[in-house]
Amino acid sequence: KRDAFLDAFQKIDKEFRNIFAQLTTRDSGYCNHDNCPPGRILHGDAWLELDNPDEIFNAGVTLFAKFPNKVERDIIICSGGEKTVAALCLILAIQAVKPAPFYVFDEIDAHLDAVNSSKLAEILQSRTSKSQVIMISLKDTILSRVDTMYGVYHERSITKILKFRPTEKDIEYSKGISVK
Amino acid sequence: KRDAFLDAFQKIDKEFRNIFAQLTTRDSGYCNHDNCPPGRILHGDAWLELDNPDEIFNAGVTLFAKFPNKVERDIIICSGGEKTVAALCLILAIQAVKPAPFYVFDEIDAHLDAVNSSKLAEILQSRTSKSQVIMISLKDTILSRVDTMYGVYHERSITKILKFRPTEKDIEYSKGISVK
Amino acid sequence: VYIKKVETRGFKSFGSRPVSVNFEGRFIGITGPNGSGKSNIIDAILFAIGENRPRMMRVPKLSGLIFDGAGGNPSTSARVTITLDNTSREISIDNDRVTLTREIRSGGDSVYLLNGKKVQKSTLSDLLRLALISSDGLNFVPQGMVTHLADLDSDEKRGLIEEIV
Amino acid sequence: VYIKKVETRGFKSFGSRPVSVNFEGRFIGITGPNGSGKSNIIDAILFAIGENRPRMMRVPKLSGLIFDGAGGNPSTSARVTITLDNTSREISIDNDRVTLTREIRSGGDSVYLLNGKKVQKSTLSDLLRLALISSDGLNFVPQGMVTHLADLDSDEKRGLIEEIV
Ligand SMILES: Nc1ncnc2c1ncn2[C@@H]1O[C@H](COP(=O)(O)OP(=O)(O)OP(=O)(O)O)[C@@H](O)[C@H]1O
Ligand SMILES: Nc1ncnc2c1ncn2[C@@H]1O[C@H](COP(=O)(O)OP(=O)(O)OP(=O)(O)O)[C@@H](O)[C@H]1O
Ligand SMILES: [Mg+2]
Ligand SMILES: [Mg+2]
Repeated sequence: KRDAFLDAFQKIDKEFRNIFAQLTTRDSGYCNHDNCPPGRILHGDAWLELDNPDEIFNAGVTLFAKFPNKVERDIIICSGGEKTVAALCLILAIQAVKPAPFYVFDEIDAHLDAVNSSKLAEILQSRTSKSQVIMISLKDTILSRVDTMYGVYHERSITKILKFRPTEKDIEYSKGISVK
Repeated sequence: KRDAFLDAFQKIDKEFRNIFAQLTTRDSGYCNHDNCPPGRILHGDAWLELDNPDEIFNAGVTLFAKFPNKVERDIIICSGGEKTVAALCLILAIQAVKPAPFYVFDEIDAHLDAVNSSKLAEILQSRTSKSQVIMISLKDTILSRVDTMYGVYHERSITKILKFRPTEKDIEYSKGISVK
Repeated sequence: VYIKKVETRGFKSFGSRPVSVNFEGRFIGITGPNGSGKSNIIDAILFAIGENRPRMMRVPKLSGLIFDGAGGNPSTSARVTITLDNTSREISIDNDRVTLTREIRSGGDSVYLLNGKKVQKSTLSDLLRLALISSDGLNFVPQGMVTHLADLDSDEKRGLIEEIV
Repeated sequence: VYIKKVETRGFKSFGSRPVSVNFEGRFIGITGPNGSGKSNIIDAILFAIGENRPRMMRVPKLSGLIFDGAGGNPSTSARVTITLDNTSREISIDNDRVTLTREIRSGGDSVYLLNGKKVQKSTLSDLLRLALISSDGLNFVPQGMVTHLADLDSDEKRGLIEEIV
């Protein structure tokens, strides 16, 4: 039981570090302190730690995160959006360890700002080389990267679905504006 | 105890009905079924019911909601955004029953579409005739109605705050784009 | 394997008449106003692959998946068919297309069909599990799940990893 | 009564140098990237009006409100002053301006000042309660509260109303 847990923990942690660095990658212009990496791309780092490696099942797991331009902190005192970023990376890491042919996400971008949303869209898009990704969202940032877009609306007491190419005008069409 | 509860319940329910109707008001063009109110403005209705008026403290309270163009349903089977609308109205109703000089809201619009967000902005704006409203949001819909806007950013490891007039360009400036 | 088509009849807000949507491509976006029926599409997929927990499809009990009539005539049963592209043969059936159909009546019994033929739920579950299609992994991330995971304490985080093992 | 100014020194991410923001108008909007420090402004207001539960300000214990130095020198204390407009005399002090100051050291003791003079916490609480300023009503709606309330079951909804009484 301990070995199986450690094996899963290490695999998830490895994926988690990798995905968090990807999602928090910024171009070097984003750096706003003195020790900016020269020319290199700036990215955050995060990792999982066992609170007590000798008593794994009597202790917890702590997630540490160092966001771009920031020091490392326990995720517990980070902001709502930062916690969302960490939780998303954890989900994506667990999915990478236990892959599936298709993934379905329902408004996972609700608390993300524009920069984080567009990085997330990049990562999800890269996933589509191996699997299908179905994404429900109310925001243009992610929707503008999809292959095909479906506008859902409610008329005469039932749900109707319309397919359209994601161009700027169309996205406006289905984003909460009443569909006649 | 029973009387005090019933008194609060009735006051909250009365406010709740009123606010829900306001937040779900749509112009009559929004109506998409046969029994459209002629010329009248379309709005939803919602109310609170005691599950067992004889045993108040051994039973629950159910929230029923009839959204525009829809039939009445228990809020439990409604959508995430519809539940958010109902929860917001409940909060605003409780605030109306126990008013305060200022209110502070932190990203309460996260799961709302454009139509619901802009109706919410209208209601919050009307509240400012009696009280001060401080609203944190990542979306333009609500922010475009405020008196004064504050852009918060992180630089050299600390938080900085900038005041600016809410115009289109400015809002873009602070919405997640790295502040140099 | 990926989802090519979802067809419903009498399922939640899709109404009693047949509704069908073709999913084209690998990166699919779904948008629309609050309450329009977006999450119900996910519920339809979960239902078709055999999910039995009503809470996962946001209803008090399975019969709550049947179209309630919206003031008119309620449906007597709910039926969902999903068509999967199986050119990769991840599902061990020698067919480019695999259709999964599930129908439930108000009494609560479910009938499962695989490419149009009745099967036992256990046969279907085995086939899907081998193809890594399941509703209890994190491949379905419902509304609110991310904020819920974001607020886990350290014991709950350990528990999350234990579940994966 | 409304909030005219918030000043911090050594409080959370605002750093050890004094930071001050003037709130103009009755409808105030705050925006900015994730992690920039928006919610910390609310925590500063909660702290100044006497909130003692660390969880309400999203820290494990009150000393977590002190600027941690972000890799450099941490502050030894956190101090917040909020200036309230009291022309309506809702706070029973005969003054157009009322300033509330709270300071906490890493040991955890708090010092409260009202218009610059030390007061007992209980005196302050009474004054604020009469002016309907409190941190345990629903006048502060933190991030995530709405989705939490949206998922309450019927017993929890009754509980919510009981708390109001
Ligand atoms: N004691 C402290 N000293 C320094 N920084 C701190 C302290 N406590 C928390 N922080 C930092 O404050 C930052 C800002 O947090 P805050 O929750 O205010 O962000 P926010 O603007 O509300 O973001 P979001 O949009 O994600 O909700 C976090 O990154 C966190 O690491
Ligand atoms: N058995 C049923 N019959 C008919 N309608 C139903 C049934 N169960 C749920 N509904 C309705 O389905 C509607 C759509 O729900 P759904 O959760 O899919 O919306 P959504 O598009 O995801 O919205 P949101 O953006 O708010 O999350 C709800 O308004 C709900 O009342
Ligand atoms: Mg939904
Ligand atoms: Mg915040």
